[in-house]
Amino acid sequence: GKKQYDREFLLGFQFMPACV
Amino acid sequence: LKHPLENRWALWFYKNDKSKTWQENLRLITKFDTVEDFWALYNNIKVASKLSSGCDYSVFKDGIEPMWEDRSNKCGGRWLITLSKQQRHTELDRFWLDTLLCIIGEGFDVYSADVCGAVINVRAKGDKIAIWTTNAENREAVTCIGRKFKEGLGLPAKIVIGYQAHADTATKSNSITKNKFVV
Repeated sequence: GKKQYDREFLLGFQFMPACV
Repeated sequence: LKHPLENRWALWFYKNDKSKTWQENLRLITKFDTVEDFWALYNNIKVASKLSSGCDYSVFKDGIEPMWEDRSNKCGGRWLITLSKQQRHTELDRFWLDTLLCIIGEGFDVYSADVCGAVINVRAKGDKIAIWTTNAENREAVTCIGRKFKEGLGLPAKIVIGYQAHADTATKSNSITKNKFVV
């Protein structure tokens, strides 16, 4: 399906470490 | 695993150098198509409020150049937000980020396909943020995008924003372009 993301979802990734 | 975006997007940067042509001053910086790559880019470039006057960022769907002449833009127009000088320090960066999150997250329901990109102009006389759409005659798509844009920025209902066709902006005889739609 269409990849729709809301603001809160997207903001949740701002400071995620690139590698875990 | 990265989270794919619906579209691949390109970040363009414009720096006003009077010795060069408008097109020479416009540079494609990079493209991204995942949530993670968007943040890797956003977190590593200057926020808009720190750019010098005369600079623009544009984020457009891959394949669309951020200029009126592009075939995806030539029949289109823009929802325009004009900011006061004071708002550069209080709201510009949040408004621009929220604009980007709206477009890359496809926040305009079925009308996201009409969105071409977004532009921020940093100017001494007042900064501007706009969402460009592909067809100024698509009233339903244009007005839906305008309403969602306002909502995405958290603008109160009493603030009215206008949509201008690029064809009208390009042929205007003074600095005022008439609004084709308002929300």
